[in-house]
Amino acid sequence: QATYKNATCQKTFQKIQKEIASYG
Amino acid sequence: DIAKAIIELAVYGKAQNRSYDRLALLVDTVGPRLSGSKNLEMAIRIMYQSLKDNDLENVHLELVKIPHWERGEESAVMLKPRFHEMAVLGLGSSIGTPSEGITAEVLVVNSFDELRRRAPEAKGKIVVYNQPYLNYSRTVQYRFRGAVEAAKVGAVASLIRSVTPFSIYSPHTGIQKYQDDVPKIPTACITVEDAEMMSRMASRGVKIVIRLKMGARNYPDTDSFNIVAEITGRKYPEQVVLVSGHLDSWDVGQGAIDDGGGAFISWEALSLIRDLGLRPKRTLRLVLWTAEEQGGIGAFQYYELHKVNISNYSLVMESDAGTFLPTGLQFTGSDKARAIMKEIMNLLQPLNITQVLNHGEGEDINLWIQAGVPGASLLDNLYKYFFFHHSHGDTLTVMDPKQMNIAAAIWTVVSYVVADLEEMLPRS
Repeated sequence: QATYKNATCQKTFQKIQKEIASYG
Repeated sequence: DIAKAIIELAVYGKAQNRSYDRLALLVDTVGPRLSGSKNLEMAIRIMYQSLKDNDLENVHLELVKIPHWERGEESAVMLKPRFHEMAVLGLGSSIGTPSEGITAEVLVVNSFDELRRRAPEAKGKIVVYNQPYLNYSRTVQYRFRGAVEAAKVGAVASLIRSVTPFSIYSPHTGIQKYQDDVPKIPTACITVEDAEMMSRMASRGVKIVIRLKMGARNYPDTDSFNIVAEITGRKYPEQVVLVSGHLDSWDVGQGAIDDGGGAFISWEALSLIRDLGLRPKRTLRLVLWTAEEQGGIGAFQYYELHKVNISNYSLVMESDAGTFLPTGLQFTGSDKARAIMKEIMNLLQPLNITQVLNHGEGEDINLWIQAGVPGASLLDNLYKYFFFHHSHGDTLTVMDPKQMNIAAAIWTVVSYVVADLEEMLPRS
């Protein structure tokens, strides 16, 4: 699970960008 | 196409004007909602039922002890150099005057520095502050600690120029705070017009005498509630995106802009997501705070109760600066989180509102932000906000349903997408 406890982003920003773009 | 669907529904579709209409019904029915008042109690009851009727999940109340202050009858009359009945609004938590009032000569000052310089003149007088309006956060210091500073130099009451950049003879109330080792004196706000007039009179060497009567009373703390409602997350239900506004207000006007609008676009965010049949990966939690105006009392209680789960809060959001036409989102968080928020705000290009600004904040979310949770607040066109804030003018008439639709759309897209991303927002 993506909890804050790990504190680091597991995904690259490019992947997150792509994920966010899918909402648009 | 989720962002597009949210915008379509909120701004052009069936849900347009809904948050405005819901707010109208509440503020016309209940009126203003002062901490400790029956009005606030009734508003909480109505909202609790409304959120249940809206099929939101886990709707519940969380108990908070809140201050109970009532202003009572009040008046300020200039007796010298001429008779003049002044508009006045006592400040929250102020003590009252004796029933015959306090009649005293006035000392007008333009700043705390001037008050300290002229301290020997202040004994036994009513101190009138005629501080210029610089910006809200700086100028509000006079309202907050004007009575304490005046009492330190022996004044018997303080009258403070209303904290507003513009006035049509409108006094503005707000909270003030006494200090334990300083005598408590009655304190109220007067209009910009009267503060300036007395300043001119004083500069001409004219003696001013005022009779101030205030029936204000402080009662023991009373029970109130934060209201919580949710759309439970489908994948990470224990993780939370918190979206909020405060339900209490001052006891003047209708409390429509402060903070009816913020509370109702926050509710609207959950309603729109529910209407679209969406369920984000993590829980979207609506909190309607109680007793924000008294210093974030409900928010403090919520933080104390829930901080044990702080690692599960992805984002805390509060709208408490109006719901006029939005200019963007204020955000506090790590650089990585900011980059993500910028991507999310790009989804709002159809509304041409995509800015991510600094200083995401709010009285009710600041504890979380200070503890490292990313925080966001709605920034809108503040031009009119402080004209009406805390005055009898804070009514629904000032608001615009179309602007509220846009504010609700932004609030919904941001809260939904952050709640639905695979990962929580990264912290510093």
